[in-house]
Amino acid sequence: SAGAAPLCNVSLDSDPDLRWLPVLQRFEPELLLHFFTRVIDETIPKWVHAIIRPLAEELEFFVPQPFAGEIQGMCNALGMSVGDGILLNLAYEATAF
Amino acid sequence: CTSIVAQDYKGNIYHGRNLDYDTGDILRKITIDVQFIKNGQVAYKGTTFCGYVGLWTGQSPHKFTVSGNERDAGAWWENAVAAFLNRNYPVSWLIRDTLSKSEDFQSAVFKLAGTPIIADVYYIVGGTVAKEGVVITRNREGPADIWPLDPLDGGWFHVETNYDHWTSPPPFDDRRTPAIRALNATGQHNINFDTLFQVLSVKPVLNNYTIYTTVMSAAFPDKYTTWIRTP
Repeated sequence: SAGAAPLCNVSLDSDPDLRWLPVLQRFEPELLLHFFTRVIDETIPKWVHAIIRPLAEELEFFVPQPFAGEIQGMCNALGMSVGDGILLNLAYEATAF
Repeated sequence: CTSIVAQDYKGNIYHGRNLDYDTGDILRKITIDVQFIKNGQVAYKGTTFCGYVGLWTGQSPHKFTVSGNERDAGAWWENAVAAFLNRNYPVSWLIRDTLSKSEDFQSAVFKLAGTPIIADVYYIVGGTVAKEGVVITRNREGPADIWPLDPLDGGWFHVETNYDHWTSPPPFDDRRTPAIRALNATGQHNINFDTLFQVLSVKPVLNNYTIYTTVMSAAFPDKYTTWIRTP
């Protein structure tokens, strides 16, 4: 069976840290946090998580814009650590580690 | 994952993909199509998961379409070095950056083929006119192979799963052969959005790990459709 994916708009004219907030508002914040924690736990080895998380906190050092601002904005809105937000967004690369 | 780029007998280019991944029970609930709006216009469109700013599937209207498939990523320490010392791009961010900045199919292929990335991947790109279809096999530093459509010599479609196209997939994970069989049964005269979706719905091309199926064609941007698949 198949169902159509919901359609969302993201305005590139908004600041990066604000542009995803209308998308986040379509989901329950607690549910998203629960999902994100599970994805990180199930896809990223714990030793990688322990090493990468503090490094990922140094957001501006290695993450280009607008990605840094977008991730920062979503983490702020959800009360989530920026390190975990970066890790979530590097799930493919982190799995490769 | 399975990506297909195909050209019909009129020269129209169709591009479809299944995204397969673990944790499907979560990802199916947060899969979204996103229109990125600039100055009131759709600059580009893609499919992602809420919270994930990169794109593994996307379309720049009237220019090109892109999908990314996992490739065996090599030694972990090489990826780590690429990530933290060389500051290479994550693979899904390069797709989004390409959708944002590339002006046509050719410049998109150059950018996707040549920009240093953190981990190996396959990029599949479709354009708007005949022959504009390609599978790019990527190493971290550049292209390992570029495989264009060859419709004049029978190559009216390419199927890319998660293995180099010049090798045989392992028997325990051969989604390529059933997809090729289904495309040949469909035929170049009958390929369209609906039949491409049907090909992507043949088992094991569609499998328990499939999160979503997207069909798209850059020349017909309004037809971009994503279906969340339930096993």
